[in-house]
Amino acid sequence: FSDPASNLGLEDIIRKALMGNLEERQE
Amino acid sequence: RRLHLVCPMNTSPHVDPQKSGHEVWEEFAHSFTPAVREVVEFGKKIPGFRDLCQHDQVSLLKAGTFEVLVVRFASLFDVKDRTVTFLGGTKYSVDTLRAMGSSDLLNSMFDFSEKLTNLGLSEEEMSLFTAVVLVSADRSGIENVNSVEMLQETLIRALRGLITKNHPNESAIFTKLLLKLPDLRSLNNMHSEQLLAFKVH
Repeated sequence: FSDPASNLGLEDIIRKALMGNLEERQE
Repeated sequence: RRLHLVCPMNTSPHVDPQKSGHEVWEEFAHSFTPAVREVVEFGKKIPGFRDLCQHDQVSLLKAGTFEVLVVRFASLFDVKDRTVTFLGGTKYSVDTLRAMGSSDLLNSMFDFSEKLTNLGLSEEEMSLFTAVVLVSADRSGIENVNSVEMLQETLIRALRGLITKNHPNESAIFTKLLLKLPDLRSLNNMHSEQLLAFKVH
């Protein structure tokens, strides 16, 4: 259980929440 | 035997025995997702955070979200009344939660919340401390350690400056705050063990 965040589905939530911001930066 | 999910990020500790493990987990995730999104929004607002590479932003948030939530939701733990308020708004006593099978983690959360609250930090101080909690260069999987370290040092300097300015006669507060960081790591580890136990169950 070395990556509890991934097990919780946290990574998916975090990536989606960050995404808009990251897309803005890429533009 | 009835199951309980003793985490205040859940709407209630009671688990519907008719629901499958997957359904229970989905409901729980639905409950804590808004709080996680708030942590991400908080991270985005930290000056310099968005300049870190995407991989490191995700790594810091993955590793630090629990600790940020512990700081942000310390007020859910009423040390005086020994109650915990769940996201559904209902308060449960420690004894009730203990009967539901809560672990030592709960007591440790109370201890942490009490010590943090007793420092009497302002909203601005708490916010800067939370930023220091999130931006830790020693999290696993960080690619550009130097960049994270530089941001971490900037935030720690800013926190020290703010605490010194606001509490000129209480120089120990800054040290006490920094000592909260290993406490949070310890809580994080205990929490991971609890998650494992729940998932296995």
